Amino acid sequence: DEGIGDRKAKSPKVPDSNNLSEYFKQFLFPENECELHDFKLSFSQLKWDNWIVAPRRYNPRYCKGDCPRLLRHRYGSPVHTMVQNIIYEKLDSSIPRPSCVPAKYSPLSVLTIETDGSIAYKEYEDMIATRCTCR
Amino acid sequence: SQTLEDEAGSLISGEASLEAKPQPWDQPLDGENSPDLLPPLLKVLVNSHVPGAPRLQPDSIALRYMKRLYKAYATKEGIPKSDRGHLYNTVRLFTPSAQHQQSSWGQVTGVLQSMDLLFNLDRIAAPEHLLKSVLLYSLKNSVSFSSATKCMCYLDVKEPECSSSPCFRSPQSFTFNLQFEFRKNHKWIEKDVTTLLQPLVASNKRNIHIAVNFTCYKDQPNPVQDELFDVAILMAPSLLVYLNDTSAQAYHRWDSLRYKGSHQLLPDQRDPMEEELIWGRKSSRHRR
Repeated sequence: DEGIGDRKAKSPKVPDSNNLSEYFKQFLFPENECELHDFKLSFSQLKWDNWIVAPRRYNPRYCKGDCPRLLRHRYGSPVHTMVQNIIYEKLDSSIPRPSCVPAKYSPLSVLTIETDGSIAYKEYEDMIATRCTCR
Repeated sequence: SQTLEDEAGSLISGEASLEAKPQPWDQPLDGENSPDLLPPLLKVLVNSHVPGAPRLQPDSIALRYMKRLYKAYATKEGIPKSDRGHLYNTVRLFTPSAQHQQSSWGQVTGVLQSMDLLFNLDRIAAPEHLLKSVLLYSLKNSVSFSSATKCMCYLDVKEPECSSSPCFRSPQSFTFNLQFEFRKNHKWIEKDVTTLLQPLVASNKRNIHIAVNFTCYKDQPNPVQDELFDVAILMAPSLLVYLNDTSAQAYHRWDSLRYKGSHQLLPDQRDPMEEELIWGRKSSRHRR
């Protein structure tokens, strides 16, 4: 930087060190980045509590948010996702950007009353989203 | 949820623009052999168009037992606890649809009691394979025995007499006797009847007739307790079946264990194909 014009005018305003991560975040990750959100529902809201005895509350969770442009290291996204992003940005914006979707699930145990009055305990696969990804 | 149900309804009636190929929900939903492709929760969405199917109320004591089982098997959020080593992902409790019982009371031998129970197991779906089944006796809280009380129980499990024309097969009946003890403060007594039920459920018999005769006697006769004792064992047993649901939407603990790395599995739990592969590789290495 020696002797190159007025130092102040040239160099970008660099924030003081304590909110450096905030400063960089604006370049790398969108404000509302793709991540997991809670949605707690009780089966009585769906009028299913006459046959689902347990659990009382069920949180299936969901994925929401924008997919950042540099996907690879953060979401384990395949290279195709970056290609789709480039197509959207450089070639044809009618092609959708990568979407924020669940990548992993966990099972749910349900206790139900059957129509014949018998009682069933069952474990269902893929009922709670546990991780998000961009695809 | 209204729009959601409408959408589900239009999907079912085929109004929505779907590809030509038949969709899973085109199958008859309630047919006995219909592949259970729709997760039961979605099925409720579909069926909620028709006025909710009437539901018989379960036995309150049975419901209390199943809630206790649920707490033992799942967390408050409903996540199956991973510390369970067995492979069943479904437990069904049936109360007898018809029962006839009579008991006589002998001063010397205690109570002799016989019950005729009919269980309808239609809710056991085709992909559900029986792993274990028990007769579940519940004792009233008020009863507590000063001494261990022994019972000899004779079970007769048969297919109900066939109602149609001459039976092609004489009704199968298995008799075996059980010895069990009512102990102090026991609320539930479970007796394993897997060997009896397995052949019937495997051959798709869904109406099971169980005749139970048991005699209970106590170490020292004590008139005061007799009426308590008599009441205690009048409760008709429920039938508990532990099943492995092999359908796609059921949770297969076995799969998740395997994903965690087959080396953690006990040798006998490993997939036989995998076993062969491993041994095959080792033996070829030795030969080399």
